[in-house]
Amino acid sequence: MFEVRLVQGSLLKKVVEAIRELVTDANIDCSSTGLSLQAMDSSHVALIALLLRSDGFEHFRCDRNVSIGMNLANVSKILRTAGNDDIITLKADDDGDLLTFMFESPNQDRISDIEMKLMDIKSEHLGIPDAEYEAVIKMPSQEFLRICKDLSNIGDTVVISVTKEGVKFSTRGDIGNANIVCRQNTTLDKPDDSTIIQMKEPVSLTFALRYMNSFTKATSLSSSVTISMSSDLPIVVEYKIADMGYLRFYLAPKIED
Amino acid sequence: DNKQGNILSFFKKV
Repeated sequence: MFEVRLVQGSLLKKVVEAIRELVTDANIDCSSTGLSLQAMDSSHVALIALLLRSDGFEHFRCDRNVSIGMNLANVSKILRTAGNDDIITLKADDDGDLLTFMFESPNQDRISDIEMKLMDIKSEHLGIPDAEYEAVIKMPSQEFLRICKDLSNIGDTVVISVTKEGVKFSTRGDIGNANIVCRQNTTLDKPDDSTIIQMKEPVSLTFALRYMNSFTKATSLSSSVTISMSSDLPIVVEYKIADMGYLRFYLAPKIED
Repeated sequence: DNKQGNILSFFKKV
C-alpha cells in the first residue's frame, strides 16, 4: 500500500510544471525516505533529481519500495484540476496499475478523485557523486530567471564565469554581445534578496540557454536558487522545496569541439 | 562552435 497526503498540494503542481517540458515519462520512486525522481531529457543533456522527504507529508505510508511510472503530461492535466490551496492525497495498491489522486478543498466542501493509468517505465539510475564545487552562487530565483530570459533575446548560449569580481553571464548573437555581472550582495534584513558567491577557484563554463530557461520554470518553488559549478562537472541549478527537499537540474556544459 | 556535452559522460549508470 502506498498513500501520501500533502497539505500544500500546490508544491506538487509546481514540481510537475517545472519538469514536464524536459521529461515526458518518469518513475517516481517511493520508499520510507520519501518520494524521489531522477530522469534525463531525451537527448541526455540535462538530468533532473527531485526529493520530497517523507517528513514533509502530513501522512506518509509506503509499505515497500515501489516505482510509479507516469506520463508527466497526463499528471499535469490531472493536477490542473486541483485548486492551488487543495490538499492532495496520492494512493496506489501494491500490485495495481492505477494511481489515485484525491483533491480536498481547504474547508472540505469539495473532494474529487481521479484515477490515472500507470506506465511500465524502464528506469535508469545514474550515480551522482558528491562533489566539492569550485564555485557556488546563491541568488534570488527571480533574478536568475530574468538573466536567462534577457540573454535569450541576444544569443543561444551563456558563458557563466565566476571570479573574485563576481559572477558574469555572457552571450553572443547575430545582433551583438551581452554581459550581466552580479556581485555579492548580502541584504541582512532580506536574506532572500541576497546574492552570495563562494569561490574556491575561478571557473568558466558554457551552457545552452534553452535548458537554463527550462530550469527557471521551477522559480515559483523557491525565492532563491543555488548554482554550483566545477570545471569538470555538469552545473547544478537547485531550487529548495520548503522543508521537504529539492528540485535539482544538472546540465552538461558545451565543450570545445 | 562548441559541442554539447552529454550527462552520461559525467555520471555513470548504476
